Amino acid sequence: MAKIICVANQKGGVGKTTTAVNLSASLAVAERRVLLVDMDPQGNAGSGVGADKDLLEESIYDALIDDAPAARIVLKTELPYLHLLPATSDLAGAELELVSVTDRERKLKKILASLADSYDYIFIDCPPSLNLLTINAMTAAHSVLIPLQCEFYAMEGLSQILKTINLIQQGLNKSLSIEGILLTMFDARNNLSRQVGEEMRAHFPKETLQTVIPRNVRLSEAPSHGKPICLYDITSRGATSYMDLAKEIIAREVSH
Amino acid sequence: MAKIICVANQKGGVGKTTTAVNLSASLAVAERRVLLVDMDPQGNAGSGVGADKDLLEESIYDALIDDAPAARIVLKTELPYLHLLPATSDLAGAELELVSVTDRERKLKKILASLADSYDYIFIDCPPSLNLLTINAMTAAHSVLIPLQCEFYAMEGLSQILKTINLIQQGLNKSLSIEGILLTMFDARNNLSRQVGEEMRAHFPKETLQTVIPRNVRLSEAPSHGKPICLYDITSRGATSYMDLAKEIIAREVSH
Ligand SMILES: Nc1ncnc2c1ncn2[C@@H]1O[C@H](COP(=O)(O)OP(=O)(O)OP(=O)(O)O)[C@@H](O)[C@H]1O
Ligand SMILES: Nc1ncnc2c1ncn2[C@@H]1O[C@H](COP(=O)(O)OP(=O)(O)OP(=O)(O)O)[C@@H](O)[C@H]1O
Ligand SMILES: [Mg+2]
Ligand SMILES: [Mg+2]
Repeated sequence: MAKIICVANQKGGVGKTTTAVNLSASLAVAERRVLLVDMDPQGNAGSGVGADKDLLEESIYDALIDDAPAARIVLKTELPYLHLLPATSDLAGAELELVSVTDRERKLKKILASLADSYDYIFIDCPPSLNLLTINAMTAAHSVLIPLQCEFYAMEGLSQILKTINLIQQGLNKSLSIEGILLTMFDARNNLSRQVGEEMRAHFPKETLQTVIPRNVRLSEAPSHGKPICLYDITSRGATSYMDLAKEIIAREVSH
Repeated sequence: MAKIICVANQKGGVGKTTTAVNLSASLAVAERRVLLVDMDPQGNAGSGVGADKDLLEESIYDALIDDAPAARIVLKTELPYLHLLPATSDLAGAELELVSVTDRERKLKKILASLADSYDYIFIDCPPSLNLLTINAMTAAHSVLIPLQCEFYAMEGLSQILKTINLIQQGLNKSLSIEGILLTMFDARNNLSRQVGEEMRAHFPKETLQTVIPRNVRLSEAPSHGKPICLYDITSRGATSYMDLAKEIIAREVSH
């Protein structure tokens, strides 16, 4: 039975897609069966694993709005243990189209239930918003992984996502937990980065993950080659830090 | 009569707020009367100019949803020629609340019409989405300024925002133009940055602005002090590049 983790933060550009893509790929390299679900109309997670959005006949939009069977939409990737449920820009319309649908918040949960037996992990990449798409992801997930860029505006937004998780825990998904807060784009030479890191460990000691993702240009180059970091440059600090994160996530499974 | 420019890009973390805050502040230093409108529920633009969101009694939400007079909500800032129309997290609810309202796309246009005579420029900071809040901003504006981070995922999203602008030009706002595409977080030592810069000048020579904003840590430090860059560190490359941008925007006024 798959563990479903949604990668969310309404602050933009904090490393949600980079984390969803590279953590999925690192677990797939460790031969866990992984499904990466793209719930962002930008479709960046798909590009990050080499999917060509222009060739897609169906996407997650068709499963959410027209009840198309998700198993038909799932794509293979270059990594044998990694599959993708892709998104296209149509998904931007789903927000308004879902408004008047019954059980609008639980659509994704039902879709993933039909797939969960085929995977060990399912990761959901969320858009930079706390809209119906992100609410669907948090309702379908067992836990939320919150990437946090080590900058002021990103810290300021943390209380909003924690409040939203709390609301979901009271209603739509009582068993939702916080998988962890992941410090991203950390630059040890930069005062602000160090301050944010210290503040996070002081105020959120349990939630802040041990693994820290450094700022590493190879991580931003990899998507232009349609490859996760472990295929683009396995020797880079970006690749080793996401491998460390995969080990930390697996270790948490064993101890829970 | 104010020139209304909306700062938009659905890709997250590309420098929308940093641009809206620092361009507004640079024009205010040049004694243009400027109103900064925050249409992002994260409320980052307000923090960037020192507004304390917890002290706010009213925000743009009250003008959009309850027709509160905007002039009553506008706040002064540390810069005499810069005013702020602030946002709070309530604004996240406006998206669904506006769905069934008549003229839902033109609400902001009507609000700004009542303020336009008091300003030379009005800048609207948009959330990372092409939702009703951003559509309202594009319908109210004369032009769109598109910050573009020099990275692969940001380039990938450019066609979506250009498509949305085109749709708005055909219906809701026929006179909407592109003020320009602004390259942000440019790092001359980084191949990817240089490649994106070259590609943008080759494919969008007219739209890509002359001014390029370099990656500069002082820009990310300034918001934690609640100050635009010109008040936090006027000697920084971040401050001079936003002053250059202000000059370029003013020069375009003269020649149009
Ligand atoms: N650790 C890192 N080091 C260097 N660059 C990074 C790192 N993580 C992400 N990036 C780059 O920073 C940009 C933002 O990251 P990403 O797109 O993953 O964030 P996001 O939160 O998914 O953004 P959005 O809010 O638009 O969905 C991308 O161009 C990405 O390549
Ligand atoms: N030129 C720059 N150099 C260094 N840091 C920058 C620069 N521009 C912006 N930043 C920092 O990068 C982060 C993202 O910028 P910003 O928040 O302005 O983007 P945004 O597009 O408004 O994000 P969102 O999509 O969440 O609204 C912020 O922490 C900001 O301080
Ligand atoms: Mg993303
Ligand atoms: Mg912003």
